[in-house]
Amino acid sequence: MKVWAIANQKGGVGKTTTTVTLAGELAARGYRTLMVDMDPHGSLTGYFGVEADKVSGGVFSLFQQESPTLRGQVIATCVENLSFVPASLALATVDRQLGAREGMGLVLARALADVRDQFDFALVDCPPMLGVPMVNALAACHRLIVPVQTEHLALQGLDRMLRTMSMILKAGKPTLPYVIVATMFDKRTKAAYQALAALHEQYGDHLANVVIPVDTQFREASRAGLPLSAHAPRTRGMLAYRDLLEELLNPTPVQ
Amino acid sequence: MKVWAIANQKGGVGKTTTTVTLAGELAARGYRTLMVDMDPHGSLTGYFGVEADKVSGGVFSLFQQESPTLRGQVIATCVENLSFVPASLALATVDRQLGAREGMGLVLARALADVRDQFDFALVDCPPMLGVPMVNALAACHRLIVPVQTEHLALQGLDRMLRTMSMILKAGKPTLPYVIVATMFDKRTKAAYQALAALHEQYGDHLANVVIPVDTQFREASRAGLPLSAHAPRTRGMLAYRDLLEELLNPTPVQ
Ligand SMILES: Nc1ncnc2c1ncn2[C@@H]1O[C@H](COP(=O)(O)OP(=O)(O)OP(=O)(O)O)[C@@H](O)[C@H]1O
Ligand SMILES: Nc1ncnc2c1ncn2[C@@H]1O[C@H](COP(=O)(O)OP(=O)(O)OP(=O)(O)O)[C@@H](O)[C@H]1O
Ligand SMILES: [Mg+2]
Ligand SMILES: [Mg+2]
Repeated sequence: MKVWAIANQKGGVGKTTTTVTLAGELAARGYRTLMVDMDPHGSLTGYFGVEADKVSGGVFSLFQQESPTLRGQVIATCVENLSFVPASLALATVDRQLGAREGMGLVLARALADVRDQFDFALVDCPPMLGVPMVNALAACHRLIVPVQTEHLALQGLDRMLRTMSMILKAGKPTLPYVIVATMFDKRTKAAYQALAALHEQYGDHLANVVIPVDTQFREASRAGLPLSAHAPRTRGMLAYRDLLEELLNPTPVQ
Repeated sequence: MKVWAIANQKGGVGKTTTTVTLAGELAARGYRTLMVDMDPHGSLTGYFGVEADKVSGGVFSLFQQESPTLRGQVIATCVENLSFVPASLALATVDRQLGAREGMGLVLARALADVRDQFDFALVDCPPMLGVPMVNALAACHRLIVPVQTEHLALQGLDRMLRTMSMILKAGKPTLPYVIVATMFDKRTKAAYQALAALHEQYGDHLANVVIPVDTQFREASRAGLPLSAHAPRTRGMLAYRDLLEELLNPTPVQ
């Protein structure tokens, strides 16, 4: 089983959208795909019609068990080969209550190891905060996907965040392969092209060749509670994520 | 001094943009205005050209002092009557390190009381996370402003979050007057009108009459490091925030 984490401390850059769209496409291609919602706000959980405040177990329960297990926590979606582990409100308390305890960064990695025969891919959606839930996702994943909006302010925090992320990981891993994905690209504004050029100059091969365009169908898909591949398979946003998936399945050495 | 907090656990809804734009307009009208950046990602700090990883004091230092004071932490901007207290990376550790300690929710309130003669308004920009920094902002403010995108998924988590916020506060205050502001309204999509109608039905008088439209000038202003009132005072986004400010300065009883 391959584990991908989708993270960025900046809010509203398309983390949940990227997780759901890539997972939907993997499932449509026949891969058994698990999504994990590590965000206490529960956007991914809500996308599939479950209210985060009605979830009693979910991801949070992993932090309460001696040996964390996902058994009994996986919810099937109406899409074949696609299921998810929901978030709950209590995830917002993990840092305050458990943050200082030993080994709290490896809970998700241990739980995912337990189900590695049942799934081909696990995609982990992160909250917009450098805390215990995100650290767990970074420690558990084989590759990190960082959606970034193509605008000036979003680039400022990116470099700093990537340094902080590798600092968090240093204790655990040599380096974590990461790929930056430019999202919500609006080809009508000059600033978007300037930001894209700056991203390419600074990150080179870590920047995905594919750019995700602005597409109102993403919001329509989320209203319908369906991944874009099931809701509007021919729209430009979906075609871009399909190309991105090709790139991710056949990476260049750096990524 | 009036204190307004701008918060929403959902990311990328326009919290920082709302803080900077309202503060810029207050300053343009001659009010001495202080912005406080409680987000460890430091978007507001970066907007005004300061790197959050180069900040040694800032908001985080309040959590380390016996009697928290903002003296020496306030940075002037190039706009008259407008200054700010920067965020630093260390804010991301507050929950893990200090969250369980008594009185950690009142640090900002005590520090702002210290400078209440120097400013007419203090606007506090919150991170997209229910944690100690946001709790401090809620405890210190007289009014809560909640920017919300006019799309279906953003409405799902709103009700739950408002309930959680008032639970956090119950121990401290009777109720906190809040106003919901619909942002990034795209008049070309039917879904936006449906979401706005749903907001009005569910929240009635708590919903601001003014709706903030999509406007590419916000990104241009952030590139220039200037509030919109200084960068493009006649653009439709600015006119909407001016109307919003009128509404906030002359509230209806519920808000
Ligand atoms: N390429 C796109 N074009 C248009 N809209 C998009 C695109 N990608 C995402 N969106 C919309 O932008 C909003 C924010 O996206 P999303 O919730 O996925 O971001 P996020 O990074 O997960 O946010 P958070 O920080 O709250 O977790 C949603 O309304 C989504 O439908
Ligand atoms: N009305 C608007 N029209 C167009 N773009 C907007 C509008 N309001 C905000 N934006 C843009 O949307 C992006 C997100 O806004 P902003 O950073 O203010 O959100 P936020 O809620 O503070 O995000 P975070 O959750 O990361 O703190 C920015 O690029 C900003 O310039
Ligand atoms: Mg999300
Ligand atoms: Mg912000």
